[in-house]
Amino acid sequence: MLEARLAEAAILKRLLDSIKELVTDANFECNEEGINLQAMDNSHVALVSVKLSASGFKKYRCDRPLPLGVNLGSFTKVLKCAKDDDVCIIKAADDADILSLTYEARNSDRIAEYEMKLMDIDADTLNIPDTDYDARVSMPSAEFTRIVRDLSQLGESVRIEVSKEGVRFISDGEAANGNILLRQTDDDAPPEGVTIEMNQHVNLTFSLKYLVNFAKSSTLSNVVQLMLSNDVPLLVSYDFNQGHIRYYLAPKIGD
Amino acid sequence: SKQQGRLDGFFSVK
Repeated sequence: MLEARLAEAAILKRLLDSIKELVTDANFECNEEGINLQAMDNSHVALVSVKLSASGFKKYRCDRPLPLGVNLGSFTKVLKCAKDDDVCIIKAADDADILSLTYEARNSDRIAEYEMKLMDIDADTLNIPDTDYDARVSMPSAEFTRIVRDLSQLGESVRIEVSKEGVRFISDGEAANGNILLRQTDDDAPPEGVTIEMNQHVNLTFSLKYLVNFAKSSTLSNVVQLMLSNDVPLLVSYDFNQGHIRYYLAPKIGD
Repeated sequence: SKQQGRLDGFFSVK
């Protein structure tokens, strides 16, 4: 069985907001180390990977590995019934087809109980190889959100170029183009500053639609890391106290 | 213009 007590429902609410438009149904894989989710979008262009560590919960018990197949739309609706600062307890019995959620109000005696149907989801688990990326950029997550939202007004794609100069985001739309250069901030470390590590010049093009979607995770962390190597998927990573959310995005190819 | 690539091929099924 699973019993997990989360100090604030906000974390789960924000996580669901970060993935619900990318993936419809997914397994939350629970084991004694915590809860993991890995899912690819229908078009096999993006993959999201979430980890919530057992140590991030006020109380956590999972006797044996338990996949909780969830419709993310339904889960989002049930979580909307929780206030951000409610304590959130999720429970599931072994082989059960129901997930129960309890929201305990912080400053009153209100206790709300909800149940959600679980589903069998037959999804392959993918092996994500460890990659030595050619470039690693760390920046304020709000800055990344602004850049991808701004450029998505102009065109469908962004070219990300990492060089000695810094990291440049370039959009070349039909009617307008734009580019934003971020230089490494020498006097300011993350979360406020920008750090750039580069072994090799990187030049890759990505769909802005996906990046705008990923940027929703800025509610979970003040810092985002972009990991890039030529011709391999981009890794966009947000770390927070209880775990992380990582997105992989296949680059656009050819001319 | 560039075509959208896919993740298949980068990640193997466990």
